[in-house]
Amino acid sequence: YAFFPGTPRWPANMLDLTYAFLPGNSLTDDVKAVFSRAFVKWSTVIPLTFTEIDSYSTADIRIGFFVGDHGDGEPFDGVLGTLAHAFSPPSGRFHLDGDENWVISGDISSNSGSTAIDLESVAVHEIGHVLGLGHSSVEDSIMYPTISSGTRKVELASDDIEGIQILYGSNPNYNGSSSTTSTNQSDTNDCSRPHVI
Amino acid sequence: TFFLNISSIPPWFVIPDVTKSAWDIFQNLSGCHAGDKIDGISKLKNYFNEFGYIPTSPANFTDDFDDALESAIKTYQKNFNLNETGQLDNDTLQQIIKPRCGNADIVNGSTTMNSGKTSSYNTTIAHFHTVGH
Repeated sequence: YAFFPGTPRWPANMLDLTYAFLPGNSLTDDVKAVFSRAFVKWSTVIPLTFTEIDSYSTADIRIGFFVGDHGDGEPFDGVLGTLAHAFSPPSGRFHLDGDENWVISGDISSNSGSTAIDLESVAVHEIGHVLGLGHSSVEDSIMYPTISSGTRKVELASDDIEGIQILYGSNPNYNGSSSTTSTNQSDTNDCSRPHVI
Repeated sequence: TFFLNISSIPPWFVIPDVTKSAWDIFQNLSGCHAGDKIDGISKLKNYFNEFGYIPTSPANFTDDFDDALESAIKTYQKNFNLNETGQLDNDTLQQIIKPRCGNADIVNGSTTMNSGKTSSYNTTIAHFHTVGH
């Protein structure tokens, strides 16, 4: 796991975060449910909660699909290439490429030759950035930078869990199990926060 | 475009090469190494600049396979658990053209992916033993 330089995280007095979708995207409930499931992956292991609200302008986390240059200096590039990006805490900006062919449910592995991308896989990854994780070299981890079309990866690896729990601690109800195992990959950037094993 | 599930995708979406990623042009650079000058290398430098592997961004990158590009490739190979050859071998190119997150791997010259770790740290881990209790 890795953190952004300076190890930014959401402040300790903001454990209950809100999120909202860009109104102009007019997303269906099915699409919104994908993000809800993605947030649950993280809230299961840390003591943060995520609640959808209607007000995009006041939400802590603002989710939007954009095409090409959308004003943040990081333009999207059409089908495939870069799929999404998100900013470190406490920015809350979470952008996805509106040109992609997003699949929102079911097994996607039978379609590896297409340009289809599993939305939940990307959502879980980007939420990791929103919470303060950088990219990891552990291939099984959610925070690995690449994902092939026709691939679904939505379960946090032990590498992801260890990293995010250094930032926020453990959810008291988390039983410590994870679906995949991986090796702890890294130290932090000049971070005085102790590593607890 | 949103598809409820895989079976709702029209057949023409599964035909290869209907829509190609802009990064597929890097396939033409297979086997390139230091000292080469080939069309398209400047775009590859832009790619590595975008993700933090080449820190400086001149107005226009050249098509020269220079030391900066070789260093960037080695760092990239280390981060993605590939053989550190500094050359554009097939495994490296196949990794480069995969769809990915737009966030940089190296931010302000700093990373804690593989390339940001010291050898002493890895050595310590490699020889650290635990016993179940």
